[in-house]
Amino acid sequence: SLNFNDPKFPQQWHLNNRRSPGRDINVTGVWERNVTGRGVTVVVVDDGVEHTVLDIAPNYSPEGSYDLNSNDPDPMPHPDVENGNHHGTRCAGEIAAVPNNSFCAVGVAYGSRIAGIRVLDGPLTDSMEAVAFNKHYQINDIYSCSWGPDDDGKTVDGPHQLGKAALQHGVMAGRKGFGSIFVVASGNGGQHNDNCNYDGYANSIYTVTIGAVDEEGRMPFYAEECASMLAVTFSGGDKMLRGIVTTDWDLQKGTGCTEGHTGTSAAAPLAAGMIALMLQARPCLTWRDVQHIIVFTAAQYEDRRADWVTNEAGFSHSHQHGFGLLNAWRLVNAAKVWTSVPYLASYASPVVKENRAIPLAPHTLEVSWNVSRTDLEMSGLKTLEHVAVTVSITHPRRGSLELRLFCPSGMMSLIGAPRSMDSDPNGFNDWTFSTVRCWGERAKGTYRLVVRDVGDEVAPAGVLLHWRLTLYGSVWSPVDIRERQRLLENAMSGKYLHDGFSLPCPPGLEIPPEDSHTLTPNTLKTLVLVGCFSIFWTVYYLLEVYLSQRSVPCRGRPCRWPQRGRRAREEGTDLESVPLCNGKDADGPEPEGPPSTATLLGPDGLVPQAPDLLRGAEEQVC
Amino acid sequence: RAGPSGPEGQGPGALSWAVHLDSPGGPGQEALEQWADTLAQAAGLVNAGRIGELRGHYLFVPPAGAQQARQAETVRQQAEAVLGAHETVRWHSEQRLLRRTKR
Repeated sequence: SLNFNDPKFPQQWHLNNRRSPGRDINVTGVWERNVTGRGVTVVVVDDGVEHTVLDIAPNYSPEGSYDLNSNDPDPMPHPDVENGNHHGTRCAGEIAAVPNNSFCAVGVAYGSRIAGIRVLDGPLTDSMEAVAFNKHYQINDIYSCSWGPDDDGKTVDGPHQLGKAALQHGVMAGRKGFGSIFVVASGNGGQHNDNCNYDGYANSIYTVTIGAVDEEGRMPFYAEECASMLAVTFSGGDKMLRGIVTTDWDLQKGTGCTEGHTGTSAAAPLAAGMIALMLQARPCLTWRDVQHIIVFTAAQYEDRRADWVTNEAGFSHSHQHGFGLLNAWRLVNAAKVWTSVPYLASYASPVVKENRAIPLAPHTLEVSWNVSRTDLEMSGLKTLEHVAVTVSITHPRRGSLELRLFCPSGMMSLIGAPRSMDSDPNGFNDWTFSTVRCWGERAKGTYRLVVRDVGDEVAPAGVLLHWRLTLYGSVWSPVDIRERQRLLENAMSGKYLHDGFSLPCPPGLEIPPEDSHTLTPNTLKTLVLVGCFSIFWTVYYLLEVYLSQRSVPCRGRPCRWPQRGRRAREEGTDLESVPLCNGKDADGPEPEGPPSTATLLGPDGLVPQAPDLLRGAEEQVC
Repeated sequence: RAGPSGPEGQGPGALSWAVHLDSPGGPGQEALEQWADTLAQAAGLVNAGRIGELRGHYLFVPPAGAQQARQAETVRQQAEAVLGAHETVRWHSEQRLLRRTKR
């Protein structure tokens, strides 16, 4: 029923495919129910965002934006000789292009706000990546990253120490503690026989790894396979197939609109947009909830080349397509009824030293590690999410290695695919491969790592030095997972997708950007001074009391604290006083008359008298 | 500090070190920053500020003009010697350029 006047909207087949019905992200029904990403901010971490373009300006969030290349708050792209810095603007348009402005196109989450972090237009360091991943992380909900290490079929790289720390910090502290959502593109190295398990961002448990399929649902020539792929969505394919139509920059040769956006770069922002729709439906979804909902709702479809395998928990996965196609309707309906998954549980094996030669194919080196019930008792881990294997291997030609991991169920993941172009002589030095193919399966049991050399050397040359297994999951049992699957299927009719239904959401944590609650050295010094003064004053006071006591004889009788008048207490004039020996009244009833405080008060009744002034009145008092 | 806005303002082509500090005098942010300033100075560098939101992580850079005056290798040797030897430095790494491509 929605009809936008944006001139290119009819060509945005990924949103509403009229030529091949069903081959789109299935978003229009969600929009019809007013789920458009309202209240959610997506940030494009890229080469800048031209936020003055008509499709972006009304949704632009300056608060979430920054330019790390020029160190200023404005992420406006800088024109270059290659007309190349339009990338971030195109991604931003896919996510949040404003509809009905007669300009160009419509974004998946056109009600969301869009920010930009310009970081790719210049040299990049680990520390800059770390800054980018946490920039304005209480404003930005979703970080869309359509970039990564070189997809040349020979690079093994990923976040370094600071980037890793920032991803981890983002999921813990970002978005009021619900966790920043990091969406990453899986890679464009298909024609170089590359594989996204050699990309550390794709392997990270903190990221949502998104691949691309063309309009026909097939893996495009540029796409990469890997065991850590979570899901796929649409993008361009070969020349005969349509690309993604989206907003573009209007600098250089740009017109403000393009029909030719493609690559996994075009797929990741669509996923980011769909996650924005989920977060509007249920703002308190955690970063792990988002991953779970993708796994539970991504749709397997007919593609014989995809080599789908169904795991023990009933989830189908393919190294080409992850758990399948993202479907906005299914994602949002699932989000609406989703209650948070249990805490993240993990188990890490010790580093297992092997020092064993890797044989040439068809022979294999098989090593295994058994995870017992006792091993998992401490964390409570029962069912799996991500499984990671960290290896150190020497080999004169790294690309000849092939690594397969078998979960206890027998589910196989090709975690280290051979790469013909990778002739690096340094092997792997503590590289972490990961797989999501065992998602929902039981964690207990024996994990097998099978390594072989598929090169054409005469003698085996590689050595598996050591390896380590790390499991991530939760206390959910297989029964819990099946129950959740049933709950979601029940919600897919859309019956909960209206404003009248919403599960309660916790408010989240108020996390200050700086540590404002810790004591500064100056505060500590002040406290110490105040403390010293208090001690000094206490000692002085006690000494004064003691000396005054010594000067007041009690004539052999014990000194007593006089009982003070009720009226004085009521009137608030009951002053603290030194003990007096009021022999006459010591055991008698409390007198009704004026209190004996006069013994310590001056003539005006206010100023205390020094103890020696009392001596003259000794007989009256004690 | 090297710049008003911390490590974001650093030219990435220049020498720089990421340093992860253990807090010397308690958990206070100000104490950490003061300690980072002192340590950077000892290493012949300047504390350019905290790295994003990462607590205890700082970026150290050579003072303006110093890199031209001294050979990069000399700067590197002094920095590595001081940072590598100090017990409050949990981890440090010279920042290298990363190759990242749009996809």
